[in-house]
Amino acid sequence: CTSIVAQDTKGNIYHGRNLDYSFGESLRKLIVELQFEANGQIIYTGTTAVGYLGLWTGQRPNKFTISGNERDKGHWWRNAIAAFWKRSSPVSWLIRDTLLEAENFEAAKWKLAKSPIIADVYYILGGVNPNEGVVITRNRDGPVDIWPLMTVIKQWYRVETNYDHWTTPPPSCDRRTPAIKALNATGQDKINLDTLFHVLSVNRTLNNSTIYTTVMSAAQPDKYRTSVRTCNR
Amino acid sequence: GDYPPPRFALSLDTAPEQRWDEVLKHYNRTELRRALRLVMSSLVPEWVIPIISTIGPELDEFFPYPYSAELRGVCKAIGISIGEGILLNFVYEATAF
Repeated sequence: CTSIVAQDTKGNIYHGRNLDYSFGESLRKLIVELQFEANGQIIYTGTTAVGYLGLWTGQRPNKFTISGNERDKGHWWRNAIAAFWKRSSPVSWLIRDTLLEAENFEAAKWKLAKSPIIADVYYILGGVNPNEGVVITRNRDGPVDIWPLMTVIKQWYRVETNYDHWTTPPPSCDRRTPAIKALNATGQDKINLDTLFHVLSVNRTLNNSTIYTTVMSAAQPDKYRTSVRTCNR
Repeated sequence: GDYPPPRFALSLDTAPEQRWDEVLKHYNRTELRRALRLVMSSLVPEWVIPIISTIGPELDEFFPYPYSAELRGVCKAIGISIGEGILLNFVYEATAF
């Protein structure tokens, strides 16, 4: 997977993601966008596969956006213990709970960072105000690292794939470098949902395992857009 | 080419056991079962499913509301066992290591 959170020169926050997985032929047919509603109002929106209750991509309108990327660490039996003994949350259920319960970016950030979960993961969060963008590297018990946007030092985007950001991804699976090159070529003054979609469509960042691309901006909730990708590279 | 997926409303005011029915009615259940079982069989040995299914009666004990109820409703609507439903929904946790 690849997730990007970025801020333009006016302080608008944009968030996009590619979800990469196996079983493309079967899985693409099952992808849906869901509007979770109560009292006739949209409480949150998300993208998932039919039959899968959790969300890996979602938006709370006018509050924040979330995506989750796989982080491979540890042992399967530790995940099993976390699931059945500690009763920790599946990582995609925590995204749903956060979309439902958190009232703002800060509340969402700490809920995603601190709630016990079954398996390691990267949570990427975007808000509605300048500098409200962060990558949270998680283990089962809490945050390993919190990596926010820092526009005062020209760090106007964050790219997270499936490797800790302080390490170098293996060349055979490097989706980070092409995304960074594309973001730098785009520039902060030109970044928006359309250009972000193009960044997520560059070769290797978009790849044969990409199931869907979503671009979203919590401040413009109607612009939430998912594309099921079939013209992969 | 690329295409937008269908968009559906899912009412949180509806009982969790029934809230996915509106979405699932748009899908052929036989094809859905086949697709989901294809994914599952590639990830999990078949003998695991009956073992996980023993959790079924204790679902509320292991999984929080409303997910336990949603899971029960989705499994019933699609026509898969609780064990299959649990494995599908824990596919990340079962493979991320």
